Amino acid sequence: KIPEATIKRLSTYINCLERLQVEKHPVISSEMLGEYCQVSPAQIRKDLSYFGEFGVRGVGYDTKKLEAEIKEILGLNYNWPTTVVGVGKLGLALLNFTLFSQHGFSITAAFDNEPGKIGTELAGGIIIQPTSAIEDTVRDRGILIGVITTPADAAQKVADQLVAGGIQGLLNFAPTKVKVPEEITLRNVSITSELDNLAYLMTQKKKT
Amino acid sequence: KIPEATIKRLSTYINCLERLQVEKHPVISSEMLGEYCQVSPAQIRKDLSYFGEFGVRGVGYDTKKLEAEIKEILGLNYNWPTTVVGVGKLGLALLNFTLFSQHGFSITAAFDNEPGKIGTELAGGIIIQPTSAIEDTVRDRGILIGVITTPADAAQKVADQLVAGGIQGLLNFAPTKVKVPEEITLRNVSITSELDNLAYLMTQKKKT
Ligand SMILES: NC(=O)c1ccc[n+]([C@@H]2O[C@H](COP(=O)([O-])OP(=O)(O)OC[C@H]3O[C@@H](n4cnc5c(N)ncnc54)[C@H](O)[C@@H]3O)[C@@H](O)[C@H]2O)c1
Ligand SMILES: NC(=O)c1ccc[n+]([C@@H]2O[C@H](COP(=O)([O-])OP(=O)(O)OC[C@H]3O[C@@H](n4cnc5c(N)ncnc54)[C@H](O)[C@@H]3O)[C@@H](O)[C@H]2O)c1
Repeated sequence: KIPEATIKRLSTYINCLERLQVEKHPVISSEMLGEYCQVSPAQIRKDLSYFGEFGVRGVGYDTKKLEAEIKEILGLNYNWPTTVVGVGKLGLALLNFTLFSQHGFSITAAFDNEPGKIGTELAGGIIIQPTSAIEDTVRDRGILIGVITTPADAAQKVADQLVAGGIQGLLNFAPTKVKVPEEITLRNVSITSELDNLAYLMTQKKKT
Repeated sequence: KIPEATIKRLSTYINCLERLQVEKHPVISSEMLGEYCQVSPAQIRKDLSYFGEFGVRGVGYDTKKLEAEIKEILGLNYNWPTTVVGVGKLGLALLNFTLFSQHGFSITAAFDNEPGKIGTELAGGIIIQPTSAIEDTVRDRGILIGVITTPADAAQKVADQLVAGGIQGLLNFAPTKVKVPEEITLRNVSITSELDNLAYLMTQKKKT
């Protein structure tokens, strides 16, 4: 089993490899990739070793090729139709974040239950729909991923509607546990855990 | 070295333990904690084993005591004065998220460079200040953590101002690498990596 931390680092290597291509570096060493990604070259080599041989010893990695190989490992060479439910502050920040589409996630629908928001047009021509339309829209558009950015007390009902429509993956930002059938892949995002991890690292630094 | 994934799971155990106390469960098993946290009991026991012995074999864990012990491991039994720079959609969502304060992060200042936002009062009585005031305010209030939610091109300058004021830790949401001195603890947050991880897990499930 490959550590989740490795998967998340691979994701950040994609962004670095894109920047390296923009800055005209067709071939790079793990040292250079490490410099761009703020990760040690040894960690990069270790992460890649889970998936086979990459690059040529003594020469380095082909930047464009490595990016394509990592995208294939992560399953990003497909298109993942995605929807956001709960178009509040967090939902809106995610809807406007253009990096998602570079990784193959195309946000094709958005839902909310506030009458004043329903019918609003967002960037990219998406029109906010009422939550009563979740099931049909998910089915009709073959949406595979749902992102929940509603208040905690609404999250379970929204998850049920997304699952009923045929969603396969859920990213939940609401601070509550949602129950989904076994075949659905569910991940909970916690920015609080990012802060806690930062506090832990700062406390460790003080001790040394 | 303790895996970062373990630290982030410990963080989520705190929220579960708080809910268990609200629902009047003074003593719990790792099975029950696992049910609440959507983590296997074996993973919980493994995570805790990095830090010593917890609970009583055959009896279980004291819910309140375990929460306090985990908070101490993560360094959350202190108060961490925090500031947010860039009060846009993401910044505002973080400023309004009450769970941070339960983990000891008290947001005591917010900064932006848009004239129309400066002077606005936010929840909790925080008044948005101009970025020119970052260094003095961080120093005067002993702010230890900075959260960067500005556009990417502003992130480095903001990081420099926070470091000059005496910040010790930085949480960067802008999709760019910022350089900070060795003694500063920097973590980059990528919600894209959460989606990539979800896509990877969904692709793996299809293969099995
Ligand atoms: N995971 C984290 O670390 C983190 C950080 C910040 C916020 N949050 C959480 O993310 C969620 C969104 O935060 P926010 O600041 O954007 O809040 P917000 O209030 O700005 O947005 C919530 C949106 O959900 C909509 N909504 C309410 N009930 C709904 C329902 N039944 N169905 C569909 N939509 C509904 C509201 O109309 C609103 O547009 C909250 O649950 C918050 O606790 C999590
Ligand atoms: N890490 C992720 O996965 C992720 C997800 C969504 C957004 N983002 C990033 O988070 C950041 C914020 O996103 P958003 O949707 O809230 O954007 P936004 O445009 O709504 O907010 C940006 C805020 O920064 C302020 N600002 C601009 N220049 C500044 C400067 N020099 N100093 C101080 N403040 C300045 C603006 O006035 C605005 O209030 C962006 O960099 C975006 O790319 C990251």
